[in-house]
Amino acid sequence: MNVFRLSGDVSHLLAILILLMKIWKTRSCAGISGKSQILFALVYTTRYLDLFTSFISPYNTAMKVFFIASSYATIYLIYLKFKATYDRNHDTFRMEFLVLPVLVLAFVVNHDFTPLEILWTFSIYLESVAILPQLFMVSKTGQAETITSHYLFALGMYRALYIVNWVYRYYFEGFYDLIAIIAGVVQTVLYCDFFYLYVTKVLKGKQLTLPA
Amino acid sequence: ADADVAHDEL
Repeated sequence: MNVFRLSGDVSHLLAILILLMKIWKTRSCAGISGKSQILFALVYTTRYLDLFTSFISPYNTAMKVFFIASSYATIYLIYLKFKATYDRNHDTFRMEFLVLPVLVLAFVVNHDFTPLEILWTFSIYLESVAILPQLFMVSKTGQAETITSHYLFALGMYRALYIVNWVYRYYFEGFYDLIAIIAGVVQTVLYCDFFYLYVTKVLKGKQLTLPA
Repeated sequence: ADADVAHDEL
């Protein structure tokens, strides 16, 4: 565990808390893509099946349990508790366009052809593109609430910090995982356009709006 | 090395 990895995890935790707080405090999930949240729940569920097979540390276990539980809690808030506020007309990205190609890729490019390893690989690939329905929704409506942009920024920073962590681990531990690195870079690149808008608009006190 | 990757990250 190095400082970049820890900061990445904290950023990830913060993103989830920001999202849950936003929905809970405003009693509304307007502007939030339920589809991205379903994909994230699928990501955590398929990746953390190793909770049953290997123990790494209390920290590791606690974080995994939190990520799984919070992702289902978010889905509950969007699709049940506050479903009247869910903006389904703007959440039109087709999940199967992401899930199916990623599933095929996980079967073809993996470290080991075993059920758990293929599911882990699937979750890594899926995570890299799971935010697309949310970004698609923002681009469709042309705007995002400031709190939603804070959520997206924290979520993007999480994988960006993981990249720094991988560089660190490569140099100091000789460790690298090409599947995680390539997927992580793809994931981070998807946020670049958003990062630019966040820095030039949201940090200057303006709402995030896209040029028409 | 890339072989035998242990998934110790989240």
